[in-house]
Amino acid sequence: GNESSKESSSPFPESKGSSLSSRLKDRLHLHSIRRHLHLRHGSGGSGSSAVRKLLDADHFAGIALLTLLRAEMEFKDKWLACVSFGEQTFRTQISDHTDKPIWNSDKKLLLEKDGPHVARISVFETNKLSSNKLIGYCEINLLEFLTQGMNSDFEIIDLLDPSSSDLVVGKIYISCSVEDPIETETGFARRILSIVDYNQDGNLSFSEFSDLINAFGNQLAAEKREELFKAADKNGDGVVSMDELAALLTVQQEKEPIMTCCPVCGESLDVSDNLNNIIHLTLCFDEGTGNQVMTGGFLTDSQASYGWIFKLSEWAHYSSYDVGLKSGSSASHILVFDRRTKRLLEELIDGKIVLSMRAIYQSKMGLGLIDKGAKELLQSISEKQGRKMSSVESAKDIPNFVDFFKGQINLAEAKHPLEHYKTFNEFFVRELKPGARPIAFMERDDVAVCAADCRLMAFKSVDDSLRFWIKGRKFSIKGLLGQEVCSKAFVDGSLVIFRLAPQDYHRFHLPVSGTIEKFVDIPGCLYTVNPIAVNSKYCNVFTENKRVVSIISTEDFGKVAFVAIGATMVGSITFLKNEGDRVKKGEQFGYFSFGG
Amino acid sequence: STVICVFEKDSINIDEDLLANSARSLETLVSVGMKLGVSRKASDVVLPNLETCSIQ
Repeated sequence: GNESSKESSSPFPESKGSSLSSRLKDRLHLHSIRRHLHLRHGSGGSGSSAVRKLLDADHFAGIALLTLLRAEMEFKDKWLACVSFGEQTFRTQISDHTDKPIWNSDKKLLLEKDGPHVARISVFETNKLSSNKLIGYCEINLLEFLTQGMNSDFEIIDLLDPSSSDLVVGKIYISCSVEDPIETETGFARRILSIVDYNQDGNLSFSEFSDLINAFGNQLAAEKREELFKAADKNGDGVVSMDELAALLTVQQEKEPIMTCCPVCGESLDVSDNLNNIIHLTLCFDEGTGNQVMTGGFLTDSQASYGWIFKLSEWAHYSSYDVGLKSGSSASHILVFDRRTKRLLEELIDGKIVLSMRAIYQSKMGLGLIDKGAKELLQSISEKQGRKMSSVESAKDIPNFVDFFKGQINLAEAKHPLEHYKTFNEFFVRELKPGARPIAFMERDDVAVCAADCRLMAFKSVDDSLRFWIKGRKFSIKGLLGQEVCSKAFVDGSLVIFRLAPQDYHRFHLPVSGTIEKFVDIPGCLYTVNPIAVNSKYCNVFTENKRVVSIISTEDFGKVAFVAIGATMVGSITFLKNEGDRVKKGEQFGYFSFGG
Repeated sequence: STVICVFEKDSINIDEDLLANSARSLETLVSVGMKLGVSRKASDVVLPNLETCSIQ
C-alpha cells in the first residue's frame, strides 16, 4: 500500500490536535504496522493484508479487528470465549482440552465515536458435566486500547472471577487494530461486484453492473452509469474486470455516493458519511457470509426483513416472483407459456429479486449464509409470518394485495366477497365458486388433470427433469418421496411440477380419482421454490424442504405420489381428505397457507 | 409452494404440449382441471380431438 496516496484520497481529515485523537492517530499508525506484520506471520485472522490508516478520533469510525489469540487458565478443560460488543455477541470455537487454549479468532467490530466502545470478553469452560460455565471475564475499552502505546503485537489481560472481581482466574492474549478504510472500501466493492458476476469469470458486463446499481436503490441516470462503466472499460470490449470496477467505484463513491441503502439490512445510508457506510455494509456482509472465524451474531429477524439480500417478505409479494427462467439460471427474466391463450408471456424479474435469489441460492456466499443459520431463520420468519397473517389486523392487507396483483387475481371467481375474509390467511386460501374451474373429461378417470392454478413443468422421466429443470445435484425421486413410499416404479416414473405463485389460487386439487392410501410427513427447510433456486446446483429445495407425500391408489394410473412442498413464508400445508377416503379427480385436496 | 406428482413408469401419457414446453425449460401456465394426460391403459381409447373433428 502507498500510505501517502491513500491519505490524499481519503475523505477523512487528519487529526486536529486533540490529545485523544493524536494518541489514537499514533497508536493506530504504530499498531497497524505491527498488526500487519503480526498477520503476515500467520497468527490466523481474516486474511486482510491492509496497512492501517490513521483516523481522526473526533469523527472516529472504523472497523476494529479484535483477535482473541489464546489464554492461560488455572486448570485443564475445553474452553470457548465470547465477545459481547454493543448488542452483539460472538463466540470462538471450542479449544482442545488444555489449560492453555488457543483460538486465534477474529471479529470485526464497528467503532464509532458515539457507539459502543467497551468489549466484554467471557471465557467459559465446556464439558459434559458443566456445559458453558463462565470462569473468567474482562472488559476492554477498545477506543482507549487503540490509543495506548504498546510495545508488542498483543496485550495480556487478566481474567476476573465473575463472583469476585478481585480474584484473577487466568490471562487472555488479545490483539486489536483498525482496518485501512480504503482497503475496506475496495474490498467491499470487489465482494459486492462478485455477486453480479454470474458466470464467475472475473468480468462484468454493463447489464450486470446496472443490475447492481439498481439493487442499491440508486436512480443514477443511465448516461451516468454508462459513463462510469466506460471509464473502467479501457479497451472498449464491453466488459471490465472486477478489480478495475472496484477501484473506480471506490473513487466514485467518495465523489458521488452510489449506494444509498444497505442491501443486507435495508438501512438507509447517510450519503455524507461514506466510510461509515462501507463499514456498515462490510460488517453486514460478514455477518451474512459467516466470513469470519468467530461465529454468531447472525442476522436478526428485522434485518432479515429489510434489504435485498434477504428481503423474504418482499419475495412473497412481488408480482414477478412467480416467473420462470428464460434459459437456465443465467437469465434475469422468465418465459411462461399461457396454455389458455396460447401466448408466450415474458415477465421481467425485479433486479433486486434476481440478485437476492442468486446471492442466496446460486453463490458460494449464499451457501455460507445457508450454513450459518438461514434454515432456522427461514423457519422462524415463516412461522412469524403465519401468526401475522392469521391475525385479525392482517385483513387490512388484503385490499393492497389485490391491488398489487391487479389483473392477476379474479375476485369474481372467489366464493365469498372480500369483506367475508377476517384474516389475510383466510383470503389467501379462499375457495372458488363451484364451477369456476371446469374439470376436463370429468366422466373419465383415465384422464388426469392439473392439480393447481400454477406454472407447470412435466417430464417423462427424472432424467429429463434433471436435464431441463432441476439442477440440484442431490435430487432424486427417492429423496423426494422418502424411503417409506418410494418404489422402483416411481423411480423410473414421470414427473409433473406444479408451482404456485403468491397471487394464485392456493388450493390444490386431486389430479386423479382413486383412494388415499397414506400420508407421510417429511420435515425439512423452507427454501424458496422459485426457479432460481430449483435451477441452482447448490440447492436441493425439493428434497430438503418440508413436505407431505400422499399416495393415491388408482385403477387407471396405478399409484400416484402427490407431494405438497412448503416454501418460504408459505410453509403450512393443510389437507381436506383423510387416509382411506375415496376421492374424485378435480376435488379439493388441500391448501397452502402462510406459516411454518 | 409447489406440488409434485410422480406417476409410476409407463402409467401416463402426458400431453405433448406440456412436455414440449418443459423440454425447452419453459413453464406452462395452467389452471386446476385442465387436461394433464391420459392413462397408458387407456391409450387404445382415442380421445376425440376437437380441433380435427368435422361435421359431416
